[in-house]
Amino acid sequence: PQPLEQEHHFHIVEVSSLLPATDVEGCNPSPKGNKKGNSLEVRHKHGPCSSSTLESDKESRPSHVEILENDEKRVDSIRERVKPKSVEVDSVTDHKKAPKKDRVKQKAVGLPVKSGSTIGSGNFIVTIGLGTPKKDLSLIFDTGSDFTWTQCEPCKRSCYKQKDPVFNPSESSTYTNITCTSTLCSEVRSATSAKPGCAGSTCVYGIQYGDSSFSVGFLAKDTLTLGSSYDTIPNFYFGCGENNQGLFGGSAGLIGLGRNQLSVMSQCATKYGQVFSYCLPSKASSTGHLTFGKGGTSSKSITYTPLLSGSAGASFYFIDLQGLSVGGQKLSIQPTVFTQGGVLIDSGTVITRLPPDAYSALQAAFNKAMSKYPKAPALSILDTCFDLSKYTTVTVPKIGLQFGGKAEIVLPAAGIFYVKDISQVCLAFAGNGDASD
Amino acid sequence: VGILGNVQQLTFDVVYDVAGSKLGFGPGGC
Repeated sequence: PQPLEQEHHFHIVEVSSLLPATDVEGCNPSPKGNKKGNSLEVRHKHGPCSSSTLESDKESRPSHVEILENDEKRVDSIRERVKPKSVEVDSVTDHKKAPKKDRVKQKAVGLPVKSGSTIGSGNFIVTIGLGTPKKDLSLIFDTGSDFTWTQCEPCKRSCYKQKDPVFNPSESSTYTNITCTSTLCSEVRSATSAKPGCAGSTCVYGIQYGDSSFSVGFLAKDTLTLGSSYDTIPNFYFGCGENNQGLFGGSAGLIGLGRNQLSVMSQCATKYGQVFSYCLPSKASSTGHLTFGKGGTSSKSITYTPLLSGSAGASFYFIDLQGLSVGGQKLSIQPTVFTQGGVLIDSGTVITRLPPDAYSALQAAFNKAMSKYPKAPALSILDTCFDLSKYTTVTVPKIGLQFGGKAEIVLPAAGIFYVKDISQVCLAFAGNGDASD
Repeated sequence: VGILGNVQQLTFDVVYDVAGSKLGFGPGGC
């Protein structure tokens, strides 16, 4: 490419800048982090900014291969949830028993038993306050699921290790259990993909994730407190987990920002108008924000694309991806390639998946533009990898995504690669196995 | 050990305007 064209359509990046943060760097909170009162600081679950709250989790940090394998499990769960189906957990009324996979009944022939499970947890955490007086809890934030839950004393069956003190309902003056006859109890089914149970008169939820992690406990309500301005949401419905097991990374539970009536977004609709925004920290050693309400972004140049809603996967945020470009060249991809299975955005998925034909086109164009660099072995699901160990700077084609409403985003260099180490730098996209996924 | 997160969304502000039925991206978010 000519110099001017190169500047427009290629990133020229120092290889060292692609490397992920390490603990040695410590935590450097982003100066752009939103400081508004209705804003929560977003931290990576395993990064140095989490060390003050999740120190005990360091030894359980996953490897890169484990991160990618867990990501595949999450995406498998999303694929199954988006497909039309009818499944139910036959009973979660006994909270002393885990909702094991073999208890998920199939009603649609040929579907895998895991199709009733919801997606695995994401990588980013925020701290909220719960109860009166409020107790601070670090929860995984997730736009791809709906149900908010935290571990609760007395942990009748099991609680995994978390850094924050476990929430104790008996110490909150505003805590209330929800009865089985409440309409909110029936809403649990769509929020958790599992039919709620009943213990005495109390509604019992059960939620199982794609990696077999789960939480079972009481549906409850209490006061939720958000941000430095201590915005309060009275009567916030959540799960008070008495039996919790899985890879939640030392967090106290999960906050669901999906589209279901029980999600935080829906429950806070009156206060924040069904608008929220986030920025994921650009390095694990930095911080981002999760902000409720309008005006939460630090950037003035927001490009919008319509949100789509479909009958399948009603909890998810579907968007209208129409095309891809590499190095300024639009790829030849039929528009129906993207509409066949649909496209959704999810804060908890690490690697963007593309339909097979779209991924093939992206891979071919990217390989062509990167042909001067030696290839490297595949890393789990990532099959387009390069050895950049002999370079101090590299020229990388910009990747653009075109959305409905004439919106386009061009990914920064950090959004193009997943870097295991400098000798194995991989294109951070993967192909779906089926065109209808 | 360095951990990477959800790389495509890094450095963007992502705005979910559910009431307005639109989703926004803003560069240089954090």
